[in-house]
Amino acid sequence: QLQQSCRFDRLNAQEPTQRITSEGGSVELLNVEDSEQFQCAGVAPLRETLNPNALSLPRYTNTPTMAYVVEGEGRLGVVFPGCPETFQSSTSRGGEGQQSQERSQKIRRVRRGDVVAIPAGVAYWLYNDGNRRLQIVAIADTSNHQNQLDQTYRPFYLAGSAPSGAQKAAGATSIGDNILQGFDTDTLAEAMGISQDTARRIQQNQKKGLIVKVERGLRMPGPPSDDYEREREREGN
Amino acid sequence: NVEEFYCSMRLRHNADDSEDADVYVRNGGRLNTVNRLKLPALRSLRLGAERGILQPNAMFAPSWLNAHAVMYVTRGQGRIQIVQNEGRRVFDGAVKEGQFLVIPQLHAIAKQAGKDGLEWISFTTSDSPIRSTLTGRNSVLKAMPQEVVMNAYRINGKDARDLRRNREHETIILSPTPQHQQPRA
Repeated sequence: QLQQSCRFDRLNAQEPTQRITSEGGSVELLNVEDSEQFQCAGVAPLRETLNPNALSLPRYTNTPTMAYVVEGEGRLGVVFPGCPETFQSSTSRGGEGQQSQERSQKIRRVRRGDVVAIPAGVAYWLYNDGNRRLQIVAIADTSNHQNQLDQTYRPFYLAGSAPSGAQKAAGATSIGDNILQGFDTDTLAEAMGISQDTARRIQQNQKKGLIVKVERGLRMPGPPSDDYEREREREGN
Repeated sequence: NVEEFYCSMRLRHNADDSEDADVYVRNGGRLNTVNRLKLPALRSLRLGAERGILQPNAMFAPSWLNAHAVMYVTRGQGRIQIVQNEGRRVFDGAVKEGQFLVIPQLHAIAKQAGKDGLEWISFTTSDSPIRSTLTGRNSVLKAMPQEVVMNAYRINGKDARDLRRNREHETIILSPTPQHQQPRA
């Protein structure tokens, strides 16, 4: 109904209006409730900046997200339910081998110029392993048929929490504690087969925000940068 | 052609058939999903269903679905917790036979059967509902590198390993552990 009543007869350029600063970077959002043009387009724009060695915490969202890497490079982990865990390397090159590598790979290298598509409800995280900041801009397609909630962009964080005061600053976008916090500690401990102490610890809100600093850097398997470069060169224009 | 297509369309699929179960756990229960692969007519309806049976004190692992679900308890009773995106519990209570409950899309849910078990049917607003879990064989945490889990939760390697692996041989249905034999519902 809203889209039908949209006329787009007065447009203006806008920048993000809210900023949630965490120890490892920031998430900037545009309050769509105040912007008729974005409401009409049915999308919520956002910008995320990660400092070197920063980890943007795992989350899933109610909308499909289309992102573009403005600067920097890093690793993107996308967790599809039922797929093999973490990164599986393959020495095969080209043909079938290349295809199977793409299907099973859970950690992808992203860098400036890459466009990334993430479906709704699929958990993902981002890590800046470069020596400069990593910045992405994205739209959350709130009017997409995959979103069956309201037209608000809703990230469901699996860890961390928004710093104090961020909830109010985020305007229409609701970001608070991680979803594990919502479960009874005893239930969580039993479900995960862990001690109550560990369960309590993972529920804790460190108030360090949505992007955390990784002191000694993450060591994890994944496609090395030089392989990635060769891949790009081979793809050509 | 349209008449032929609709007139001969299969419209029935039995969700109680234990041999058709997608998940079966001894002492835990079973889960039968009815999606567009099992019943192609659901493609046009864009709806699906899940039939769940939990044995006494068994648990349905914390998880979320890519669609809304409307659950109806057909037998027994249990405790259900539903958490929304800000980490706030929007439902925490006992459910019993005859009750409906809406589980909004992507909201995390955990179920624990009471002493008589818990049986339900859920109707989903997707013909191919996909469930992500926080524990078990297909846990999203297990699918992340250990270092990501360690840094995300600020825990040591052992705790991260426990978190990712302690229930790795289990599925969405968790049989009761010895220390959790008593129902809390």
